[in-house]
Amino acid sequence: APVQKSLLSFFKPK
Amino acid sequence: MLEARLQTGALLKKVLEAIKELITDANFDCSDNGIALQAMDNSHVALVALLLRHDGFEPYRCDRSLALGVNLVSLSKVLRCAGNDDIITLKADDTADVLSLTFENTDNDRISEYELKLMDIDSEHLGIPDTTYEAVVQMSSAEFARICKDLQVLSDSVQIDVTKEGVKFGAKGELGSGAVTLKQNGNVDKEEEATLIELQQNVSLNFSLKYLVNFTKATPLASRVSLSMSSEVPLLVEYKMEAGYIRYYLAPKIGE
Repeated sequence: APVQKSLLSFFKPK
Repeated sequence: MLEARLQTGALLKKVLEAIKELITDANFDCSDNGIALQAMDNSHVALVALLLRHDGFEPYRCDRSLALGVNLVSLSKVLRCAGNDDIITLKADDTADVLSLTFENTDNDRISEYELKLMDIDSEHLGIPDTTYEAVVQMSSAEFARICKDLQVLSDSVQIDVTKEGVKFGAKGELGSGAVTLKQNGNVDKEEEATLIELQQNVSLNFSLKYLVNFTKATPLASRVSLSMSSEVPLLVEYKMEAGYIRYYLAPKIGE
């Protein structure tokens, strides 16, 4: 089954 | 200091209803531009970005940028003390240790005043890259809410497939499977109900329904919603308001 990704793997802290 | 008077106080009540279950504490970043908020949920799967532009308030004054750290459950409790037709005024001084809220009824013969203690919140803002999405679906917000709620009966996840013919929401679970397809129908009489698709490329993505259902708490804020998608990037769900927006980003579920 597909695995939930973290948003932090797409958006980086400024 | 901040002074922001909102003719339609109900808007603020609805905004809080739309975010308070996803995030507990957040900074309201006040500047010339208006009041903004960016916060992630605790599990780092979803993010809310809110903007209430200055021109939605009358008057709006903010001489210096301020971060007002708010417990959203507490704020929404205080806002429940405001009538739906009340005018709401928010005030904070530069020390930002309390947020003053004044609720005036339309006859202007009942004025209530509350003060909410503020807190220091260490929040880091995330940089959201500019994205040209492969598929953008604009549809009725009520329809989107219904589909998410209906499919939650079947599964924790939804697969969204967008082609130029339409958008298909499908779910599979232990009790069976289900799918709802909306055909692109730009010519329908009721513009508010039309499903419109801008497509560079077909997309097929999986998302958690629990989060999507949570996002649909913003349905009372806008009759339309847009879903912006590209392969293997977070989904953007946007509700546009007259003077601002509420945007939710949701990380996809990706197969092995």
